[in-house]
Amino acid sequence: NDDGDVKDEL
Amino acid sequence: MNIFRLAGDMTHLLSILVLLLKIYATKSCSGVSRKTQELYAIVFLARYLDLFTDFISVYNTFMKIVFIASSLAIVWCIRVHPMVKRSYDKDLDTFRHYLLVAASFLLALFLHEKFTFLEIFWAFSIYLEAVAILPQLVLLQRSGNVDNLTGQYVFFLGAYRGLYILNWIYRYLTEPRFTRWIACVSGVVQTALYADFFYYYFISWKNNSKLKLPA
Repeated sequence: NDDGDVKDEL
Repeated sequence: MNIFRLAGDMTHLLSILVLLLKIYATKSCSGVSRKTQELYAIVFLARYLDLFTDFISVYNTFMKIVFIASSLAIVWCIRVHPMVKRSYDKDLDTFRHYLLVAASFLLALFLHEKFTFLEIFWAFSIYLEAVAILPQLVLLQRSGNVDNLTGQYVFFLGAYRGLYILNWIYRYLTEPRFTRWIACVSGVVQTALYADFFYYYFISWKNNSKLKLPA
């Protein structure tokens, strides 16, 4: 998603 | 990506491979809690709802697919595969795991980063993962002796989230706006639940004796 807190962790 | 998170993901993958090896090699799931496996399948399905909408990296997508596919395959094995199904400790695996699902979802309705469908299911998956090991730990205490592969499976599964805690500390120190309180607090609770297992696992490793959890 666009805002800062992209869930980049598994 | 930092070394702690990569080590955590690899340890998590290793735990799954060890469990698959145990089930495949021994054609048995004795000592394995089907309920914990079902909870983990729910955790991955709820957490990776954004699998097709948010592309982070090939690695991220690949690992999400591996986690979802392997957890569903293990549940299928224990529920359906005739050889494996027979070895399931039905009367030892009695934890009321649907209560864990209900409590985690309820908590996610109140405690989340944003009140959106994806964020609530993500928080739900984080809380559920923190307690998903409980049926397995209860089963190990009841079943007395623990076979090596099952013990290693639980050890690596507990260790991976411990490595994630180091990852969160590292990211908090190096990335200006990094805060993941929900995942962090849950991760600490999750790892703490393994404390006594880690202790007995260390004792059995030190004395080169069979892993035994006190009843």
